[in-house]
Amino acid sequence: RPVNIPRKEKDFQGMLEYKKDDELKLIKNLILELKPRGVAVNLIPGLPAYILFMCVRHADYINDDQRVRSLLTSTINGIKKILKKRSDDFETVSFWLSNTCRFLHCLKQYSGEEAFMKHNTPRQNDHCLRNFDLAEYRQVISDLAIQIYQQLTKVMESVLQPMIVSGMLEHETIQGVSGLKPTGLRKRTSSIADEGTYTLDSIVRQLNNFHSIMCQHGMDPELIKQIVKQMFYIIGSVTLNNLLLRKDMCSWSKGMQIRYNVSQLEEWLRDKNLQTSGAKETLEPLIQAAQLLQVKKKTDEDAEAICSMCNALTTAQIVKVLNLYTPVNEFEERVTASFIRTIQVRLQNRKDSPQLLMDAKHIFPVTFPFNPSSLALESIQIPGSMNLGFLLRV
Amino acid sequence: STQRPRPRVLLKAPTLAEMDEMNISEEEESP
Repeated sequence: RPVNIPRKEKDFQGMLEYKKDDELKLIKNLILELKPRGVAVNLIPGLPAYILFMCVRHADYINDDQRVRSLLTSTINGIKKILKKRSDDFETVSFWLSNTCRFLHCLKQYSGEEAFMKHNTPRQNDHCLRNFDLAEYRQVISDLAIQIYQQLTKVMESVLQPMIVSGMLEHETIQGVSGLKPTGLRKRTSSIADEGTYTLDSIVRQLNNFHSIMCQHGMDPELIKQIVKQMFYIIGSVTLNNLLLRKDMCSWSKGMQIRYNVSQLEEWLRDKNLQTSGAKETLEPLIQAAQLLQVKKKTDEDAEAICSMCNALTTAQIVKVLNLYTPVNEFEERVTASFIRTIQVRLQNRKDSPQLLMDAKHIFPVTFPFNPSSLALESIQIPGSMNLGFLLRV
Repeated sequence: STQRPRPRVLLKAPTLAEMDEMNISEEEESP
């Protein structure tokens, strides 16, 4: 019976040895049956990725190419399987996106390629793979990460979708504006705040929830920025598309409410230090539509100002908003047909898309900038709760 | 510490789509 002699951390080489027959159990316990919530809160972010990589390192160390191949294939298939099973669970998808990226970063950081070794400690350089070049597998794992990113976008969209029209357009929070209704249009909802109605606060709370989950999972900051940009694009495009289809949303007071809501979203970005994410820029068409609702629309000078202001809107969108515009009181006037014609003439040289609605399903291309970790592999300990007692620290 | 030479043996990998196909056929084979 082996005697359990406690070893010092420096004696470990940052590898995990496992029996070939235990590979299935490893995938089952580490990927298929792991609960992201418990792990995310209690353990090192990216721990599953580090564990998998330390197993790869051992297979590489013993120069067993079949074992490396088999482990990488089982890992990829295991991740795909759990994402199919919990396809609409944001926590699971976020968790495996973070871990897949961390695994990819490990494969680069310890590849032995100089470009990826710049920030390594001497000890980390000692831990580089010895026998195999896994560049082709890195490509497969990068493709897998892209798939997971697209899945995450779909999950976010399905959660946000029911909140957007209600929270960004219908619900009114600005005092003194809510009483003003476009003439001839009746309020769609009762004057008593409807229970279960989504407000801007619901959207902000949801953004906080997404953001905090991603942070708990140790998602790369650059990746969080891309995801937030995608979330804002969904909010902006769905809001604008609904505005373009609803006369009751095209009034001066709605313009004011939208601008207030957008300012709250911008404040959220500042609060999370995400101003450089490009998220705000995705709201530009919506911001301009809201401004269009509020500016004067009468003289040639007004037309010129509108044409130079609305560079993120297509001609079709500008014309549609002007056509739908509905005065809220006797001090405002409907936009005249001749004013709209003036705008059309001024914009006829623009080579923009004739499309009225934005593509709310558009997904921006994602990148995974290399983000090496300072964590020392030899210091990693596996908690008993993960049921991985069959892995031997080497 | 000395820098190790770049690993020499390139492990060829199937694409993600090929892995999908292999996985499906394995699942079909298993009872």
